[in-house]
Order: sequence, then C-alpha cells, then structure tokens
Amino acid sequence: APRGAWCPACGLAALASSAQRDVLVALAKQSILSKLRLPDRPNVTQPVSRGTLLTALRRMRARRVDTDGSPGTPRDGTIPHAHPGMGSSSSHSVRLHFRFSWELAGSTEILQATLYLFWVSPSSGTHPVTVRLLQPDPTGPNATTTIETRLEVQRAGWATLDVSRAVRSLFSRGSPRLTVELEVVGGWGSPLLAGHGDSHWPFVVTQARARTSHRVQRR
Amino acid sequence: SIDCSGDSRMCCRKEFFVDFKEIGWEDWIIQPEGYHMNYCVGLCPLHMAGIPGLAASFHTAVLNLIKANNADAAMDSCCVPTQRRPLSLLYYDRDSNIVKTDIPNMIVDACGCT
Repeated sequence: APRGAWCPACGLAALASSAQRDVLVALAKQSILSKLRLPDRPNVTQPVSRGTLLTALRRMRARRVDTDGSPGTPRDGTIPHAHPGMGSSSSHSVRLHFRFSWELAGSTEILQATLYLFWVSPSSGTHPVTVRLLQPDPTGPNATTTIETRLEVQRAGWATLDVSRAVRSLFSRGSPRLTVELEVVGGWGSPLLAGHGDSHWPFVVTQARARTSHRVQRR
Repeated sequence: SIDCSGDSRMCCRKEFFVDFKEIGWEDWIIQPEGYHMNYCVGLCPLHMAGIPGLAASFHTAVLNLIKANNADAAMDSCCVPTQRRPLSLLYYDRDSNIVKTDIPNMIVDACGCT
C-alpha cells in the first residue's frame, strides 16, 4: 500500500509473532461468540458422555431424514440436554417404542416374540445392557409394568432378546404399544438407531398361530 | 489463489489454526477440535488489481498494462477473501443443550485482489 495508507492486515504484520498470535486468538474468540450470539463462553455444568452424544446425533439425523426424506444438509439443530434421569453420566438410556397392530386378536396365540438390536462396533469384551420392557398397566392411566432383564453384548452385529412374556401380556389385553428402555452401563455405545437405511434399526419378530377351533367350519 | 509462504509479499492466504484445547474451549465446543481462522494479507500492485489470484489470460495482461501505465487513475486494490466456507460447530449453549450450527463464511479458502 502507498506509504502511510492504512492497510487492515499490514498492522498485524508489524507486530511481534507472539503478539500477533494473541491478537488473532482474541479475534477468533470474538468472532465465534458474536456469530453464536453469546456474550461469553458458556460454563458447562453437566457434560454428557460421548455415547449419549452419539445417540443424540443419530436421533437428530434420523429426525432430519424423516422430515425431508434426504440425508439432511447441515443445519442448526438443538438436542435437548440429556435429562438427569438418564442414569449417571457414565451410563445412558435409549427408549424404543414399538407399536403392534393386533388384527387377529381373538383366534391367535403368541408362540414367540424376539427383539433384535444391531450394535455398532463395541470394544472387545462383554458389555452389559439393562433392558426394561415398559407397558401400560391396566390398574391406572400412568402405571406401567416393567419386566427387567439383562443383555450381554459381546461383539458388533445383531443381538436378540426374548420378549415373549411381555408381548403375550400386551396381546392378551389388545394393548398396541411396547416401550423398550435400554440402559447402557458405562456409556460404551448404543444400538444403531439411524443411518444405514432402516435395515439395521431395532425390530421385534412375533410368531403366532391361529387357535384351532373345536368345531370344524367348512367354508 | 496463493498460500503465504516464507516472506512472500504478494496477496496470499495465511493459515492460522486456533486449537480449542489450547484456549480452554474444548469443554463447551464438542466438535471440531479447532478453527481455521485463515486470513488474506499482502500487496496488490496495480497490475494485479481486479484479478482474484494471478492473471491468467491475454485480456487480463493487457488490462494490467493499461492500469500500470495509468497508475494515478486506478483505485487502491486490496487483498481480500475470494472463497469462504461455513464453520460447523457442535457445542453446549448456556442451558447445557447440545446445539449444532453452521456459521457461514467463517473459513477463508482463497484470497485475491479487488
């Protein structure tokens, strides 16, 4: 620039390199905080485990795919902070909701019901998962009955759990909804809940048989 | 565009990485690990004016000669960003919610002369 004229970046070049760095870092902080419309950096009181973060991100991506049908372009998104009830910071829970449509209620009996969960790359060793099957209890609108069991995940891939008792109980009352809560102790990972298309999402296989009627009906 | 190296004086892009761990921000900014706060610096001699990056065509060369010969007629020329991209952040806000946001035009990819 002509001598004496002001050049925005030239002033910086005149500084000693350590001072330059301080100026640039201060500029970076100010720039990020102002763009996020934050007066100062937030103080984080309840950091969340990485496992929970990953689950939350998958949930956000799944929601984004649901809304606009395509893998979402990067956009703002807020994931509600994992509420304290989600176990200690070293574990996190995931809730799966299954809705059954019992068209054949009357003349059918449930032989077997199996829950399938696809685990993404857990580290080696056995990983305990507490599984709670929650279902509305007839005694009261907010009551739920819970069947609790444990699942040991040894490797990545499909893990199965027999949920016949819970599904039979739902079926006998014609109740359509089964909530499965998975508590992953140690926050080491979570089942695949989004991405990979829906081929790897959790599902329940139910085998049923029509009750043979004593009267032979010819039809 | 040119990346600044050594003591190049011409308009170029200077890389500058702010590591969030170094500035104590890694607890509230979850991703990424840092911010590439690159910036543009250097001289824009009049014969380079108006051409982001380096002159590349005959037309441009002629234009430059005209400018260089009529130095007093030409305006000042500055070294500015010619390509930028957003900074994607995953961070905790003041209510400890986890927020993902893309701040547009935060990362300079190329510089050139106005």
